[in-house]
Amino acid sequence: GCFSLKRPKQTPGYEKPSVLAAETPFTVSEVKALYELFKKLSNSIINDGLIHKEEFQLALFRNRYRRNLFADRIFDLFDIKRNGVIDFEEFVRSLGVFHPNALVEDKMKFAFRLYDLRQTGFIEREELKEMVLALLHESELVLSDDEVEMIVDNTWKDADTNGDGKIDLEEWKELVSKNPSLLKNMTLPYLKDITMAFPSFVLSSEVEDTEI
Amino acid sequence: CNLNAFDIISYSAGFDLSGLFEEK
Repeated sequence: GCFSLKRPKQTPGYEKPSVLAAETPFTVSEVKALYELFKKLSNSIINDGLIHKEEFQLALFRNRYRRNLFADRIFDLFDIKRNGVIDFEEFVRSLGVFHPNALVEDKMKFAFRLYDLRQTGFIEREELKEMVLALLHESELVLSDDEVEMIVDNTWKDADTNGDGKIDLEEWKELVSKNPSLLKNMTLPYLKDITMAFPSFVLSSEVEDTEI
Repeated sequence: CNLNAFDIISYSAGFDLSGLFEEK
């Protein structure tokens, strides 16, 4: 009754911006800026305050029906509770990994899980080849099967250092430390300026930051 | 051929999350 009158219904996961700020690289103001962004994304097709796969695709590709292996994997990893949608808490926690100030360790683990297509705890050679083929399919690049095999083989030699036919997390970390560019997708510079991108409520957020 | 398979993959449009931040 009275309680609900005082408290407008909020998006699931939005109840604790200070908790989210404490547990991610974002400040409370930035969490609130992300909420503005989240509201747009999560109501773009279905007005329910949750990001559905099609809304995610619409944001990335301006086309709700465009499928992409890697976008699918990112969506699945953002969907921490694995219920088919991304709520605000999942959105903030997952984007936090892409923050320029996030731990490299977290970025490495996220990328590893992304590439572990079948979630076996290892990146397998077949998965690597499947990902290369998926990229070729979406690009103009044409390579013969022999060329693809050669690229995958060479990478595999560098990566599977213990020669057991699969890349485990430790091997992945070694490979990344030798080739830091492999993590370039794991940092989104936009996240440094998120309050500038969504300034409409920054003033009120700053007041609340001081109170907290 | 020194192309790294993981480098090739990283060019996928699926990794470009900047679309999330663009004005709709």
